[in-house]
Amino acid sequence: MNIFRLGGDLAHLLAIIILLLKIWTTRSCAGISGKSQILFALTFTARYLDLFTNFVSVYNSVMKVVYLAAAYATLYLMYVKFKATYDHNHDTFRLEFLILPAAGLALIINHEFSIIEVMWTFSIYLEAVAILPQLFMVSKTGEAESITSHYLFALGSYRALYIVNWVYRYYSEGFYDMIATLAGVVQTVLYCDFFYLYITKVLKGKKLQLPA
Amino acid sequence: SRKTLPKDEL
Repeated sequence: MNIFRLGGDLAHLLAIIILLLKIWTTRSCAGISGKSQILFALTFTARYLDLFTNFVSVYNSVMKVVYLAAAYATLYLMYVKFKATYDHNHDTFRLEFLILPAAGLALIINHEFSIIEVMWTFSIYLEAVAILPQLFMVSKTGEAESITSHYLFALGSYRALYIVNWVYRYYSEGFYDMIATLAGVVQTVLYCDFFYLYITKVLKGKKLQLPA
Repeated sequence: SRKTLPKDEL
């Protein structure tokens, strides 16, 4: 565990907490894509199938449980408790366009053709594009609340920090995982446009509004 | 290409 990996995990945790707190305190999930949240729940479920078969550390197991619980709690808040505030008219991205290619690619390009390995690979590919429905929603409405922007910034920073972690691990341990790294780069690139808007607008106290 | 098993990242 290095500082970049820890920073990535904490940024991820922060993003999840920001989202849950936003929904809970405002009693509303307006502006949040339920489609992206479904994809994140699916991602964690497919990736952490090894929760009971592969013990790494207490830290690892606790984080896995927290990510899974938070993902399903978010879905519960969006689709059950505060369903009336869910902005489904603007959340029109077709999930099969992301799930099917991710599943197909996982079957073809993986480290080993076993159920647990293919599911892990599927989760890596799916996570890379899981934010697209949310970004699509922001582009459709042309704006995002500040709190939603903070959520997206923390979530985007997480994989960016993981990339630094992978570079560090390559030089310090000779460890590398091409699938995770390439997917992580794709994932981070998808946030670049948002990062630019966040830094030039939100950090200067303005609302995130897309140029007309 | 993976050098370590099992997976230790999240």
